[in-house]
Amino acid sequence: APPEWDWRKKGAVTEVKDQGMCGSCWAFSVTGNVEGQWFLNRGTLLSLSEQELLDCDKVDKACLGGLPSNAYTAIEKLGGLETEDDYSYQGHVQACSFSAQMAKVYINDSVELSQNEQKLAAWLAQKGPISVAINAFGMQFYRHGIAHPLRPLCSPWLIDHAVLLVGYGNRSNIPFWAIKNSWGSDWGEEGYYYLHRGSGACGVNTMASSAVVN
Amino acid sequence: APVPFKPRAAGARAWEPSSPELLAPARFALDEYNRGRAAGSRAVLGTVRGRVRRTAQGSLYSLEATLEEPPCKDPLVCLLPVSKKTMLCTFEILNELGKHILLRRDCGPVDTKVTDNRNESVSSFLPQLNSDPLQQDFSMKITSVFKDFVATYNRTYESEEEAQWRLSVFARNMVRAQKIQALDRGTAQYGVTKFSDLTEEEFHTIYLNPLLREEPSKKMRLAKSLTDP
Repeated sequence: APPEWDWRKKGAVTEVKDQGMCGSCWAFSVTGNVEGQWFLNRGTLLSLSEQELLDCDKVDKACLGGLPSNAYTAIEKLGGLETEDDYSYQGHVQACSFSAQMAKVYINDSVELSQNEQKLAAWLAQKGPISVAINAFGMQFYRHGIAHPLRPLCSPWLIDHAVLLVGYGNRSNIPFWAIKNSWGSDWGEEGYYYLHRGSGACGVNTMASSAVVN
Repeated sequence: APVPFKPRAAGARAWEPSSPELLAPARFALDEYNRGRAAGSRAVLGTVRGRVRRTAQGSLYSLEATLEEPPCKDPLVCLLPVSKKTMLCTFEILNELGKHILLRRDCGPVDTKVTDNRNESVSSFLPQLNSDPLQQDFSMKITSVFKDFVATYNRTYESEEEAQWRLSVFARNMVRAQKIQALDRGTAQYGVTKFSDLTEEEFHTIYLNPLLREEPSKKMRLAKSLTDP
């Protein structure tokens, strides 16, 4: 892996979104990943619809939570994702109104990634932003800087929030992951969370995955 | 990691209240505890109790002491005078020919966990609010910070009662944020965010995703290893 990488500087990441009062982080994590994959494979950055997943992914539970692995399958079965503009976010479940004719992107497959953070960094730099899930300990009060909670307080076994790795690097010799969150740009560092890299902090390496666009 | 403090087995004899004989080994233990710390960041001795055993080598002191850590000085995260951290320590000190030797030290923070309770107000949360000038100062500060929070994030509450309840949640959350801050090993700063008026349970229920830990993930194909370009 290169010593640092940031997909935001390369135009692969859309603006920070806000899931509102709804546990739909899984949908934002997956659309963020697909946005990056589409950009890297097709050259166009499109903001994609989380509401489509809330309404039409019947395996997951909309605002009550979901799993990225199910969401990839749903996108494949539905026939793609509409854009944010065409199927805008409401923050609560509605009847599915997806139209295959309106789909602007598709995915062909999805893969699980290594739990080795060095390999994750290498994958990210070469292939694009990664969907991950973490233990959200402390994030309710996070303002800025690199979070590195004690492991017993931020157990990898208590994963409860899905987010998107968009880059990594070092600040004052502290290695970090740059993480796009979905709580709006008025949270954290303009919507981003910085978490210690290399120690499996908060289980960041335990549920890494990506869509595949051919 | 902070663990609930459990004193080691004290044998058949109960701990004795503080006596003049315990003060010298207690001061020695405190000096050892503060070794390497700059003036102003040293802990001070609180209560001391213990017992002494006479042995062939000298006197063996088993002490249980509370040590008060100095209050936090970062104005962004240390709004609270209650932030003063108390450590509960046990020490075993041998006095041999007038010289103290520290044999064992075991310290942990005193559990000051604040429980969520809808009936609590700021004044019940800080019971000495009306009598202690420091607490009055805290009350004014936290109310002022809460007003800024309400303005910044456009919060509206249905009633005065609801606003008071949210103020008490906010105050408790500032204590929680400060504890998280104290235990973080990185450079992160914790404090007021747009979620500061939510209880932990509300935050988890509304914003987080319990399915990630409750439901087994569908097995996905493993990505191929990257090859050297």
